[in-house]
Amino acid sequence: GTAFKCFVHRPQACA
Amino acid sequence: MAEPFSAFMARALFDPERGYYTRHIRTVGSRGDFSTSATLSPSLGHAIADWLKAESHLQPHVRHIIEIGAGDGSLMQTLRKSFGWWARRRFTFHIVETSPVLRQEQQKKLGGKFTWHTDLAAALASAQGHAFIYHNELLDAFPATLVQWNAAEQRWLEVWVPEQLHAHHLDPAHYSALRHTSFADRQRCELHVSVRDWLHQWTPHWKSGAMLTIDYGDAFPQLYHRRPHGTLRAYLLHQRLTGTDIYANPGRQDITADINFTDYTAWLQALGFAEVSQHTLAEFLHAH
Repeated sequence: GTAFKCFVHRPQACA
Repeated sequence: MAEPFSAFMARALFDPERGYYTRHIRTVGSRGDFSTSATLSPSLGHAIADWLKAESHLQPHVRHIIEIGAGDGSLMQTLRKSFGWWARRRFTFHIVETSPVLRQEQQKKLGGKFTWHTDLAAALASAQGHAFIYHNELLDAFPATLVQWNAAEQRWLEVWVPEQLHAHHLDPAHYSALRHTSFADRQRCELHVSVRDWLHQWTPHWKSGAMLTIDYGDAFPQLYHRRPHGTLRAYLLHQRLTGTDIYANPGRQDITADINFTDYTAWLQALGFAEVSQHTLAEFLHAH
């Protein structure tokens, strides 16, 4: 549902 | 003057003379406009510090930390304090802030151990492209493009202020709502065209690190479940306003829309950035 969410992204080379 | 809703929202929040964020925001005391998760509890600052330590183990060459849109500065203050002396010396701390009022507030609170920038590309340049980035309740203040579904004609129209409907010029390939054709008549959705444009501006300068995004929203189309008028709302002295009341006090009130996380992650993916985790705020706080 609608809520505060936390996403982590990294540049592809570091993922 | 008639203008697209996104232009109205941009002026209401960021006009250099009269914008809510540029001029009128209050950050201090009980009359302050800030009552975000960051200012209510120090636990978010501790959790982000813990996340940064974990990321730093994976990428020890990254020595810069950037907060975008630091509000009254309390999140960055808690975070830096919760590091030990070793981590404090290891990292250079940057704040990206477009609001002169908030920047002054942050400088008063945080002192000289930070570097301020007016845009993220400049902050990344000073970090040679290697940085850990985080932002809390940043994206929801980006000007939203407002569209409305016309079921009879099976097409989306853009909402202008004062309220008029116009043809839009957006590519449905980039916006999940524009590809959705089963809403009821007059369903409204917000498209963060401004967020997508912003990602295109700065991501070419980002080489390594990790980015933590904290914001309010949902995946599409769940985001609009039982919300025929969309998610747009304004806050005037903690009072919630919707509908045409959103247009009533430009510069005096905060305006915000939920984030469509389906689009946000797809845009980052297309630019070469992989999603490595997704949690609710409660799960993130528990994990760190």
